[in-house]
Amino acid sequence: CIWGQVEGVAHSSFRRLSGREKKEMQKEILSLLGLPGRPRPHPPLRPPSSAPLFMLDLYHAVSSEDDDGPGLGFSPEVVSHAALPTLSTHTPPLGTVVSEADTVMSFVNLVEQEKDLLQPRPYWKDFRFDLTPLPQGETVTAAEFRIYKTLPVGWRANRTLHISVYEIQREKRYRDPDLALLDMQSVPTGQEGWLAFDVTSASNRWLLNPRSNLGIRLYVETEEDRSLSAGWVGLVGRRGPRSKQPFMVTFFRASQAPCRPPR
Amino acid sequence: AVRHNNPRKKKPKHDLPHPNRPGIFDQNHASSGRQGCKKHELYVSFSDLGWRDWVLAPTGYSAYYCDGECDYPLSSCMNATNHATIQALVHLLKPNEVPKACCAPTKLSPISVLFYDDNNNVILKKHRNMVVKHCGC
Repeated sequence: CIWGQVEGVAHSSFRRLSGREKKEMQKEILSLLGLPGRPRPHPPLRPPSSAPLFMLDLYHAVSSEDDDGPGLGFSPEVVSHAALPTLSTHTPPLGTVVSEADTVMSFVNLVEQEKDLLQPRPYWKDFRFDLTPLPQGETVTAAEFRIYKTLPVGWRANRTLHISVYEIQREKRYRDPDLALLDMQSVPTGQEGWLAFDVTSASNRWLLNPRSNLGIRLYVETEEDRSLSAGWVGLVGRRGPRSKQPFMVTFFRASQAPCRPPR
Repeated sequence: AVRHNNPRKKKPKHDLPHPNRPGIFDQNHASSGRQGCKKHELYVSFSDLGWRDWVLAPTGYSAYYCDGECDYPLSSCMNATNHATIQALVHLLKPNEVPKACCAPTKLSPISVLFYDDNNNVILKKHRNMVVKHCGC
């Protein structure tokens, strides 16, 4: 009805919207689309990094599914599997989590710490994300930590690596923190591509209590339980190429039908 | 039979429409300058709004809307519901009491928007039932 009125006004009086009216109309469109408005500071003018590239891929997959009809059932593998970044090359059903998500947010990791390699094993790498701008009134349905693995130099390709991700639950001075296992994957050393770890349970806790967000810790071990540094086996960190930097992606579902306050 | 309750206006001699003038039962009635109910597009370009630097996708928003006549008979291409057909007929019988069937969305689809927030995070927001996909009477 709004556009009918606007167009009706335009036709009958053939007048252009005034500056103020245009601003009002923009606010209206922002509100209708649930857009917060132009971010401060300006978005990066550099080429998009890994998270925006992944999200753009996801956007095209979701939009094409919306045009063709809803997804055909739940396939968790799609969510917690490295298949997602290849969305544009094959179109598996997106699964309920993705197709029913109201909001999907990607978080660039803020803090990255690695154990000093001169210290005794085990070696670990910590990642921490700023999840504070979580959408209100929405619940986490799934969350993934995504890290890219390149081909390490000087490793036999057929060795198996066990990569495990823990939630850091309580930090202790001069001692290792309390950890809770979130996900683990065994991959051949010669595998290259994105690895996705399911961190949904931690995300739910962080959403309910943001101060409990102490980040996640990643360990790499060989079959003989020998601890390796993430960098040795080709896991890319913040200092890697922008398009391969680690990030987190979280899927949200609105817990109630969004009611838009009348303006 | 409808009783005419305004005696002043004299009914033309014969009740049936003139044979060589298109009447309301003729298919081409809707095409006489008044379009049948269908979907129209009003494209809102995010480039025009100066948002392209922070809205990654889409490039614009197709605010489709439904407009057009729902004149009896409602042909199948007008995507008319049975109710609309009955209402159009009752409107003929009681034009002053029953409104014509209206042209409205019969199928809606979602729209997704991808944008940067203040913290440089990228957010994909989906709004259900946001875009008119089909119109009908």
